Amino acid sequence: SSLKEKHKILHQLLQNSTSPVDLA
Amino acid sequence: PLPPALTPEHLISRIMEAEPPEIYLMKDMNRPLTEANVMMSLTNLADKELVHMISWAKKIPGFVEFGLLEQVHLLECCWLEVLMMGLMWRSVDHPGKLIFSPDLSLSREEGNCVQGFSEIFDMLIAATSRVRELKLQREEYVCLKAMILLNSNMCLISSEGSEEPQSRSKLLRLLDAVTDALVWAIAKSGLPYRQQYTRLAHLLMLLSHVRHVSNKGMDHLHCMKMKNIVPLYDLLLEMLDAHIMHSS
Repeated sequence: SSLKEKHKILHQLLQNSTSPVDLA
Repeated sequence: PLPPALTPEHLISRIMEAEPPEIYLMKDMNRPLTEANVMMSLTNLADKELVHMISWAKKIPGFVEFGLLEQVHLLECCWLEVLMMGLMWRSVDHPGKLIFSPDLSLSREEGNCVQGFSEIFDMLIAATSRVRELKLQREEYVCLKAMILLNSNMCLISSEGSEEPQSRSKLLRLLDAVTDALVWAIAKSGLPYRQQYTRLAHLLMLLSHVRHVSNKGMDHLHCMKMKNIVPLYDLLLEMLDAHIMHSS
């Protein structure tokens, strides 16, 4: 869980299918 | 992790489709060119590019078959190399300049306003000259970038006692497939056989320069952050911190 906390955005981007255009 | 029917040609076409779009800074480059302004623009751009990089990695055939932890490690290890490879590719037709985005290019003199940047700038310009000299083709470029991603933590993960013993062999198989694709791309040029394998060696040797400049760049960015010259936000900060954590 601490790893997930440290890489919150990276995990989120790897796991979801949100278009980078929406996030950028 | 690859479907067995994926030929080198198909693999390249999938990797080409994964290419990120051109990213614009979307704001006037703050003038005058001060250290803070330049660094602010570059980190802003890098943060945007990173978001697209994650999406690019997920489209590389086989990448999403790795565990989440493995995916995180691979990206953490290679992100600045991938950014720099893209920078070199964009700058190849502009000797003496670095094209960070279509709306942000800097000459060596302009880059000098950032302390410690001239050495990195010169290394990037020299590596870009080598890319120009080799007349790197787009298909070769996309293969090299995928190889940077897949090879990024090869020497950091042990072949014994790995948490996921299958992971390393999967990674090696995928790397072999991308190597086959690169060999296929080189062969397409119609070069004599001997020149094909010397070209393969020259292209792969580029990667050691990219790793070297990336390490220099990572130290520089860390230094800028420590001196509070530029505030880092979001994904860029996360990726830099992860790298520093691994190094220490």
